[in-house]
Amino acid sequence: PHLRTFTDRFQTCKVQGAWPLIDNNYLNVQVTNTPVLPGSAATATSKLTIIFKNFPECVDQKVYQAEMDELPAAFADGSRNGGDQHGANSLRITEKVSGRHVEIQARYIGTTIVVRQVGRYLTFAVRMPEEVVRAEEEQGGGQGLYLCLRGCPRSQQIDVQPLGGPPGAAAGSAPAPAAAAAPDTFPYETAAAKCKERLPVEDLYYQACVFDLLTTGDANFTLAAYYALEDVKMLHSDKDKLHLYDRTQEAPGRAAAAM
Amino acid sequence: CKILKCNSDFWSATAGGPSPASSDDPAPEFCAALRTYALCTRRTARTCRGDLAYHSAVHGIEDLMGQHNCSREGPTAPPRPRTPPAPPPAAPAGPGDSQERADSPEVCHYEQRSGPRRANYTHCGLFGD
Repeated sequence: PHLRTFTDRFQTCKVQGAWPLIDNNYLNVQVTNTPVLPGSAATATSKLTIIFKNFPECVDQKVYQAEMDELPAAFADGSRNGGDQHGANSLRITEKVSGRHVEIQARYIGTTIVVRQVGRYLTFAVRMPEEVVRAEEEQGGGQGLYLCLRGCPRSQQIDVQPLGGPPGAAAGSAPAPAAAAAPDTFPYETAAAKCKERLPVEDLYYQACVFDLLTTGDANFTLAAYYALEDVKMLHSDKDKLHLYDRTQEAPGRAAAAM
Repeated sequence: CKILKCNSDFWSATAGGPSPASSDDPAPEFCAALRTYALCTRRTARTCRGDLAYHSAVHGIEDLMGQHNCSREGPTAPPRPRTPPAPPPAAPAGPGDSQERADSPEVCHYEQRSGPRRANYTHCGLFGD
């Protein structure tokens, strides 16, 4: 999947299997990614588990779990709020589009999470105060080794060249490592045209869209990139940083240090 | 700054029994609660710098430890028991839901709790293949 970290770094990663997206004193988010095509390095998110940890006086521990073709509008215990404590409604799930789009407001930690199913796969977006992001560091316990903070490990990053033109053209090249296994993908020009319809700005979301179409031939990924950008527009606090143009590939650790 | 949470945890931990009357006979449970309170304040030290409630708590802990002859080293209090579930509401909004509560405590509103300084928000997203 494509990852935009808390420090606005943008990477395309393999991260097959279960990985932590967020892990701090208040919240644990884990994703499971599966190959989109047999033998492909490219994976997409097929399962998402969010644990809101117990917060005294406000919410009980709550678990939210979504899988392919099952995007519930409730926590695992069937409730839609934070339980029985006095501030239970500071945690709430809202269904925006049945089975397709839910929003979780965790007001007690100033956090908003958006989960969507687009096509077969899931997308995730979060808005969180820096203080909450750093909560693990303050407690001095964890290592902060999670994707939203540190990005993907170098070994898990897919080297996507700038997609400035068709495969083999001087301006860019196809995402060779992942595209090799795709049997029925679009020609570059068709993929670019489809992405341009939804994503007129040729930023990294547009490039991610082209990459996904070239890799899988699944047009639903156009919508995944489009909604990911829509979520950024809703959740990002700096409106000047909505569009990103430079991909990040660097050793893990620098991203967190930059914060 | 989460000093109010430290305060409320301490008061919850010590409300069930009287504090020791004399410094000659320190109550182990009270001292353990104090050590937990001190640990909690140390964890919030960075974000609470300059906060009056925080500095009051730090001084208060020092005083109480001295008054009750508590050692700084030793066991801390066990985790606070969870709030027992309330009786089910008459007309729940959904399965397992609680009734609407318009008067959530301030501690459950991050922006109110963080006070006048404006929080900086960050974003993370994952999508596509």
